[in-house]
Amino acid sequence: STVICVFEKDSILIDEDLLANSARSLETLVSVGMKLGVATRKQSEIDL
Amino acid sequence: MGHASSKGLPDASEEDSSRLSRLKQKLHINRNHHHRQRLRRIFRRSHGNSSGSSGSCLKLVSAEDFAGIALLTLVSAEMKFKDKWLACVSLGEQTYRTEISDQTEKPVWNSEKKLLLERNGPHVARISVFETNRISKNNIVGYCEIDLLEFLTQDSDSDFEVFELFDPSSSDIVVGKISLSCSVEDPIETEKSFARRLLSIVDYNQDGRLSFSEFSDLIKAFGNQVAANKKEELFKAADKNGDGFVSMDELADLLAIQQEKEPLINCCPVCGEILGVSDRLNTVVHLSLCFDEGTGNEAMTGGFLTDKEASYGWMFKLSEWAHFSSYDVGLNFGSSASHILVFDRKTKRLVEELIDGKIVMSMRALYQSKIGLCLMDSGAKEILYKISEKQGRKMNSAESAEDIPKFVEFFKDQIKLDEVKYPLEHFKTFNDFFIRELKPGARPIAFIERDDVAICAADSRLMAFKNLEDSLRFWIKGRKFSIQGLLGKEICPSTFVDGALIIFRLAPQDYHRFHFPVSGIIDQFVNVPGNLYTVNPIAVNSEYCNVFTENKRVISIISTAEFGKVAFVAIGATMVGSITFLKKEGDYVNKGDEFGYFSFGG
Repeated sequence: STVICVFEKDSILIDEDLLANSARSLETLVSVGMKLGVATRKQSEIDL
Repeated sequence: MGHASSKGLPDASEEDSSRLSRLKQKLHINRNHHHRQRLRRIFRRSHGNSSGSSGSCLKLVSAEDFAGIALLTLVSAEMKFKDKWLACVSLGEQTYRTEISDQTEKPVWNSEKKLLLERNGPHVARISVFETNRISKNNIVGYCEIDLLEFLTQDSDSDFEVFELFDPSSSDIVVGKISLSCSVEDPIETEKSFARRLLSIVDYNQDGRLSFSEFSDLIKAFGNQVAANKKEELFKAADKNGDGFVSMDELADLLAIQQEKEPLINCCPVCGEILGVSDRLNTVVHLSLCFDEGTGNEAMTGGFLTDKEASYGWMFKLSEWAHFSSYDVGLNFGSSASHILVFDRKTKRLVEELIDGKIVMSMRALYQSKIGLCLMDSGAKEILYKISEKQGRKMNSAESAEDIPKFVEFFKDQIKLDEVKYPLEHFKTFNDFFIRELKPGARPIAFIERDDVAICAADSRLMAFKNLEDSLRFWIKGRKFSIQGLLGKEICPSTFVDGALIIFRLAPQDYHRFHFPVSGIIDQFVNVPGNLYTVNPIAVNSEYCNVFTENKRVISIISTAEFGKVAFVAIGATMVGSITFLKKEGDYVNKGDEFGYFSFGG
């Protein structure tokens, strides 16, 4: 089984490590609650 | 026994060639030594004494240990009234059936089936003809029994024979006639067709030849450690013309020659059965039949009505979930094991997820080949659904709870029992355990106070893409994939077109509850019925299969202040097709809250 989440265009800045692995066609093992990304609307205010 | 009442006449112009062909076909079953010598001479004259695979077939197999593939064709029947007819052939424990004919007195099926004939195995085929117009069930009208070994050794010039059909309640009453033909497949053709099938399965780019890496996968799947260790050497030996690839003929030659001196194939890549090292013909026969099973190449279908039947074929091995019933995955890994590489975000290391080689082979055969596509069109979708429903019933039974300790032991490195909310005794069925809850705090939520930070929705293997184009470039190869296709017509896709796409794939051992990745209000749920293909990367990476847009799924839309709308798509898969939600439309939810779970069922 699989869950797919679709976000509106330009609404999320996905964590770079997840994107980098995916761009190598490599899945990343994750757990519930791990950070996925940040809303772009508040990106300028956020320093994580 | 059946009574041949008339004979068909061959076309005069084809008589010579068809006689020679029949003689060759009967080569392996004739019990008369002198006659066999004569046949051997005919065979030599027509084929020469060439090297390679044809040469190796001059070695005769004695009738005592005969094993061969008989091609039985149910051609047509003449009945005494009009109906829609189907015919069944049973041999030993196997039963196959034709399609249903038109409404007629003279049904025509032309249905073929390859059957294994062994000297000490069953060889009397029972053929039954059913009328199908009854609403409640099919009704047997006539039957006959035919000794196939006897039939094949008869000296006949005809391509088919006609047998009387008897009333099942009285064998004195003839209710019709049936025409059928039966021939033994030429062993050379058996070997070639086997090589062709093998090649098509590992020939991932479908260029009709094997690269070294494709060849390596094949050798690994044979389960022979010795061969796996010297695959470079074998590849060079096979690649006779030195072009860096192994063609179908080169592969057939390698298998024929190598299997004689040092067998390559120790176990069947489809069913995993250990094969006798000294009996080459039986090996090829076994593999040919096993690879044919359920491919849709044959006109007659087996139906897979029972567990036993299903487990014989590769139908049951179409997903990594298959071992919930057998627990055989991983136990015989050896050189047949394959793996999927995954990057563990927590340990920042690459880890290998082992998956049984024969399952990889079967899944590739089904999801990444044109043969598989035909299979899907010929009823495999329904079978996947039935298997899943049946598995659901089984996993909801009290007896299934007995499997929990075995399952935990099997995945002992990956299931942390100290995280599970209740002790094992609490779970009354396997499904109960499968949808186990975790203790509070077992999954810390990142930046819990910040709703502008999204989190992972499931314990899973994740792929993330900024947009559809990237997802198609790096991962989803199904030709029909689109955001519109994924979300369906009911949900306005324009909001999501070109949006980011996150895929969470759950494996059998994972915690199977999914959580909210964002905080907001649930706007709506939309059920989309569909198939239950596997969601394994092998299927997702196949251009022939569109698992995400064709599988059964439920789409929910969450309205958030920080991300706008987020579509959450829960997709069922083979075996695990049941999707349950713990929230309803209009609920306000916090990121990290439980949203629902997947469980066994259709």
